[in-house]
Amino acid sequence: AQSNLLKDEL
Amino acid sequence: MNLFRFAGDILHLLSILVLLLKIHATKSCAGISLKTQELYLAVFITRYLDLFWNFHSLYNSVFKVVYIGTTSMIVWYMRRHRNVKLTYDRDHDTFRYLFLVAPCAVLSLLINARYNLFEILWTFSIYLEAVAILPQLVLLQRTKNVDNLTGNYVFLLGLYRAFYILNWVYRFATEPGYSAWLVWISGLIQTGLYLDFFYYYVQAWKQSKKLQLPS
Repeated sequence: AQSNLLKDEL
Repeated sequence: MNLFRFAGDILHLLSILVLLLKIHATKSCAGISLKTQELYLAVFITRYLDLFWNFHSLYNSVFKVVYIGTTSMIVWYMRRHRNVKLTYDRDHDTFRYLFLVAPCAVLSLLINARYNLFEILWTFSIYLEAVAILPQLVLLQRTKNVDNLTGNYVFLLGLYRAFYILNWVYRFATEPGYSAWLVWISGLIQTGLYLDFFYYYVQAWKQSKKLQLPS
């Protein structure tokens, strides 16, 4: 879940 | 999405457009590091590989395409345009890609959230973005006299990173469970690289003088 959270940024 | 993040993305876009317009209008890329531009292109391509299957929002997708497109145009101008390529300062732009790419590649294999190809490439892009400005900063240092648009380009890029830090602080305070150590540390290092430049940029601005970096 964490890496998906990170990937909402550009 | 918060205002800091939005401001950061807009500043990032603005910095790229300032550079592209400068090159287009003056048909000159004097003072611009092709190495930094190619490293940014590598950053965008390795990070936005997921463009086609990992849809997050129209906003993100549009920015990803625009960042890849505009940076490709800058690289194309500097390498291929018949007049612009003659103005490229290759004798001073001598920073070695390998010094940056190799450590980032090794680090992304060692420290990542998940061990698969796309996760590692994404992590690599985060590390590489942190240091991709170095060839540009070295080139500025070598050429001493920095023209206004080049100075503004680097300043806007640094400002974009500063706003991303504010965005993280805001998210940490408002989103329960939000943490992103890998991105935070890389981002802090990246922003730190601009501090010296910022100092001289603000000094020059206050004295309304041309930006000159010390030797």
